[in-house]
Amino acid sequence: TTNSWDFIGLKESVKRNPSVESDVIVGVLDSGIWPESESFSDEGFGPAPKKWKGVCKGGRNFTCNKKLIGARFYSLNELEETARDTNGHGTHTASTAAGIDAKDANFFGLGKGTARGAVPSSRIAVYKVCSEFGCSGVDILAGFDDAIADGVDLLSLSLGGDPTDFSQDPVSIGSFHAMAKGILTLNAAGNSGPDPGTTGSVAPWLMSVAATTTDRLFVDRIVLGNEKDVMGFSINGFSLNGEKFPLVVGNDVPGDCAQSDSLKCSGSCLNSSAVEGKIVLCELSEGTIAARQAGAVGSIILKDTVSGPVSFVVSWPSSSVTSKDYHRIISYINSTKNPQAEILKTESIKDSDAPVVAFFSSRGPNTILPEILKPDISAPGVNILAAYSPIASLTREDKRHAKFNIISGTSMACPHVAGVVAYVKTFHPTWSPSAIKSAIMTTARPMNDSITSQAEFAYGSGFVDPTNALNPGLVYETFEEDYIRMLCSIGYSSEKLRRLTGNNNTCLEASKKASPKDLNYPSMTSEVSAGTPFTINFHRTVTNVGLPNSTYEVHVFSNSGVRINTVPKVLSFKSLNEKKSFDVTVTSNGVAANTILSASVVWSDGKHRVRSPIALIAKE
Amino acid sequence: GATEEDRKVYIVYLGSLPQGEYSLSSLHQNMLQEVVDGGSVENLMVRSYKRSFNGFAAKLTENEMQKLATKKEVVSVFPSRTLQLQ
Repeated sequence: TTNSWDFIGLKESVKRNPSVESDVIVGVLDSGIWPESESFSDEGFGPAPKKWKGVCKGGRNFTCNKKLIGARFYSLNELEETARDTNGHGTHTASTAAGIDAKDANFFGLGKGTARGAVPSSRIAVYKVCSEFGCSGVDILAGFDDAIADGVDLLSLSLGGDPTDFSQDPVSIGSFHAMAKGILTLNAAGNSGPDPGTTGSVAPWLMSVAATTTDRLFVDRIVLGNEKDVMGFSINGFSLNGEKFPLVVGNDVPGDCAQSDSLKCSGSCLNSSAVEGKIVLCELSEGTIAARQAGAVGSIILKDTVSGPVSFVVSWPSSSVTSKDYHRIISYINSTKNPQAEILKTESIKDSDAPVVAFFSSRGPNTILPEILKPDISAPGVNILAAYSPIASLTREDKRHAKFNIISGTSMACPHVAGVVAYVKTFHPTWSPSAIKSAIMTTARPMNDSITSQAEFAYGSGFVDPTNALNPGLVYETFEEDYIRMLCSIGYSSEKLRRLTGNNNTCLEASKKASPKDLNYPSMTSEVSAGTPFTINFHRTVTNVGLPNSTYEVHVFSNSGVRINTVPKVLSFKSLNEKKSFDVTVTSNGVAANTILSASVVWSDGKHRVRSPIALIAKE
Repeated sequence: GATEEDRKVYIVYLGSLPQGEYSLSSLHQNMLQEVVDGGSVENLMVRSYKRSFNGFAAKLTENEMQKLATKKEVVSVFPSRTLQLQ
């Protein structure tokens, strides 16, 4: 990407461990890859790491290289016979996580810079599990089955669906076996926000990623005939060359169709002779297409105000405006006999509000396991410029092609955290998946959710901070047996668990009585009953990965009116890898239904800050 | 009396790989054969998972799916959902 890694803090000059980095294999389960993209050039690369057990089976005319070391494709319907990316999505995500530097990357002149991944020296293995029809569960499991056996170090899955029980969800099943082999799976939280309980990425052994804005905001200004500016949002590489055009409202120039439709400029409901050579103001996004088909020179579209500054690629002069600005333009039209406007070419400006959670990013609480906070972490997922498949259409409507594209989604956020996991792994190759996940979560930058007020249920532990994640001080570790105990506590039978793990695991009585909230997770969450006093206890154990001789003191932050007590308040370590346990008790006299109580526990030795968020939601 | 149209793709999840030497493809074929009334199951088998975990995907009727779900070696049987790029 040309901007987001700088915004995250992973600058080009950041310290690296290149020899270890070249041994890291990033597995990507997606829509395939465009192997000829300059982001995947292998100039200067040595042979594939010795641990690599995979193959290059990308189909006809598909060649791997020393950067892109593996490719496989799957197709339930046997329609796809290549790992080549015809969609663009897989090329975008793979290059975001692990692409090499691609100079002068831009999208029709916009977002110009060097597009780069987090770990340019790492290797990529691609598993094409998605086609134009979506990503079938059969193929996703096949991708996991191969990727784990091939020897990837981590897996990035920018795909998902509705929340589903772990035993019936291919992503939960595949990522469980990956975790058991020391492979951390990164998964997009989903794009079904901002309603609560929408994230489908729910398993505690994977890391789910929410999407945020970056400080680069794409704006597309409109200059009215009275020379007043209106701020619009779209990714529009077209210029009207300083010329203003007559402005008309779509519902004032209906075509041969029902009046109610013409209000929204939908379908063919525009009078071609009345809009030709003019800029049309429309209430629905379809208006962009309707106005273009009717012969207009441009369009201005009303955009939902809660959606925030997400811009979409448009294939002609078109901008989107908020409701307030839409009505400003209507007022201007009503105030003059000859309303005119010019739509300028998109420019980028600094967004000092960033990072803000994207409106579309799926939210918690976790509907399958409410005692585990999801999503886990936030990363850039709005207007990300990265490599694209040159044969893919830019959007469903825009049939142009480009080597780079600017797109948005939790799909774009997921490979950012995959890149950070790979980066941390280059410095700590022996750390467990849970240790790396904990390092990233406890060092994340705190965020605010001013748009939807869903706090941690929107952004998880906060905004990813790769350089901080290298030195977390303490980590919350969780291993297969801990997840087994947790599954016992939610009713999985001993027989089922024996099958799942292949071990003689039985559910001890103690495990059956335990609560899943006591899984040693780096965040803490629970549902509480609304309107009644409550006391919630969380038990946690931390492992010292900082300084051998260190003393950590606890600090509690809360603006929720709850009382939080931690026992003990000091943790003293004498050696590395030493473990210490503590309990956190949250008490309250009761809160109204649907209230979100947000707090955090921070352990600090003066050098490290180990932050765990606490998020409670009051239910009827 | 189920027709080909009644068959849907289900994933039969069997958990972790068994210890020792096994031909998992044969094991999966046999399990499928046990629930399908007569005929070859070759065309019904969609995929075997045998490198990192144990399971298979097959075209099953509702009745065959129910029979498989009651087998003690089965962790879960569920329809293959289609997920979306995000």
